[in-house]
Amino acid sequence: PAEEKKHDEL
Amino acid sequence: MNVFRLAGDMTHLLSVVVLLLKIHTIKSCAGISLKTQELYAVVFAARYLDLFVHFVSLYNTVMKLVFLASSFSIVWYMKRHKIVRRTYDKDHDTFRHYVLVLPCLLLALLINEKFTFREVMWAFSIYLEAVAIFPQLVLLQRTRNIDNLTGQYVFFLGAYRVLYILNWIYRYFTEPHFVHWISWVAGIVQTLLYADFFYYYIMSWKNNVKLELPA
Repeated sequence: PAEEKKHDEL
Repeated sequence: MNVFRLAGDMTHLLSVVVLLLKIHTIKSCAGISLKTQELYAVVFAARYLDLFVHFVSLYNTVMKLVFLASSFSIVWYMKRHKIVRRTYDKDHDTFRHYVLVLPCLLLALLINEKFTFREVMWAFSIYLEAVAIFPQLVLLQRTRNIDNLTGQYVFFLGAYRVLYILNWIYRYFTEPHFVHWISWVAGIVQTLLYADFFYYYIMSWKNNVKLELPA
């Protein structure tokens, strides 16, 4: 599955 | 992580540190809008819900904790601290910030990356951050006196936004499918809000005059 869209920014 | 984003995060951290320093050392919050500080506390609370459920990096977690702690302690100082609260200019800080919260919440329900509680709250925090500075800018217009630390606070916040836009440009060209319309549009709107303040801040600095915002 598509890697869960991560909010990697603050 | 790229240099623009790191610089942006550090500038953002600096803006909060300058503010806490001001309030803690001179025990005064004159010129600071409590409404804006409350909005920022809500922004961080809504955005960092996943603080413990999904780990990005140590840096990310530490910075989230720092932003949460600092924004809530600034609100605490301005509302509860027996000396600081007396210096709060509540007669001028009258911007009805719920006028900003409701539309952001509605917009987040309509436009989000996925209709889940966390994603809606994330989008809400992005929209709210875009307008959170508004009460502060209104207060500065009204009181017209911008002391150094308040001016520096708004300046660093604006600089953090500009650096984040550079970070997005960099990531767009270096990472495939790096597209985040929600952050980009809201981020650009937010940065534009600072544009006129930046203009007057730099002009006053260049002409070495006290920073005055036009009525």
